[in-house]
Amino acid sequence: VQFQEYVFLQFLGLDKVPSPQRFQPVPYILKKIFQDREAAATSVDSRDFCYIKDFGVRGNVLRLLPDQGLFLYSRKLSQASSCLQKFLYFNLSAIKEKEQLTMAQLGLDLGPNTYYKLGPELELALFLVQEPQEGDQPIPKPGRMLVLQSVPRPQGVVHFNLLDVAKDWNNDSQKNLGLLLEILVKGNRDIGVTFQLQDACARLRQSLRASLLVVTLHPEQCHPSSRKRR
Amino acid sequence: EAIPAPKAPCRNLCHRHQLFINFRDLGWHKWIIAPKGFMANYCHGDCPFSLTTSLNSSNYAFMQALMHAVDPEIPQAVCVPTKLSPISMLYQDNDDNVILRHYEEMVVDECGCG
Repeated sequence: VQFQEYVFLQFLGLDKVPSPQRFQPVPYILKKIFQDREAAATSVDSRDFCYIKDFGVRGNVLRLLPDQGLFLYSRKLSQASSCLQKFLYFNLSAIKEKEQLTMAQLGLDLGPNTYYKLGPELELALFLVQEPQEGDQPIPKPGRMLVLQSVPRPQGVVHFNLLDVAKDWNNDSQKNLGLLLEILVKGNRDIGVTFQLQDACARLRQSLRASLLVVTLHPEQCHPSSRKRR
Repeated sequence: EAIPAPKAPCRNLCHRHQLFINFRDLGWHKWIIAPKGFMANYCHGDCPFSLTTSLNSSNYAFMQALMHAVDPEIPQAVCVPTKLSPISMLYQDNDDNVILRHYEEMVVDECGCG
């Protein structure tokens, strides 16, 4: 029997068979939600499957969008204590028109938690890029500041809610000019320490991973649970 | 592959037929991370008047079967899903996005005359 593949793919919300070049790591939270649902689907409780209790939002599609931006190397670092600057860009084109965005969570993975190399304290500054980068500009011009947060050491994952920004981008893709992340080193800068900081910043450049986890609700696939069952 | 139905006392009567679609058979295991496939069960079989009261049927089916017995021109009640469950799929698309998508009412758990 000729399997009508393209019809089935369309049903899955895909326009062609994906052929990923490399497999992305699946974050723990997506595996957990998947396994919870597999277990719930075989149990009798008819919960609302279009509600994601782990995040407290409604939705039936979760997408982990990898960052497609690059590190920036500008001769005149914005401040002496600057550790690194990175342009972050997330492609939202996979979100279909009828889908409503209900969550957009930026995740910055600074690196594995370890018991050694515990310094230095860092400050994370995240800016919205609101103007296209000019030709001779080494780095995009930082626009509105979205986040300014200290972290005790370059380890672990920090999350930021970017729902309003993502909704703007999703409503008008021209506005999606990305984000500018700057990581600064806090604390003293005497000579002896500087060398360690360069080492810490180089490690951070190696380990930093950024991703945007978006949740959308497809109204046609998530009719209100009031639908009467036989 | 079709999973052989248990020896149903009356094989022609309305009941759930189990069918498992293995994504590897479609070559989709390269981009679908989980599950390995899904149960594409379907409902099939007769809904005779004599059994509508026992085949997990709706009252409407009982009346339709009665009318079919009186006037064969009126179609019999049909074998339809009476209990469905959802599935979730974890897959990767062409933009390196990892997607977890949830589909309601995808798997037929029970059938009856409706």
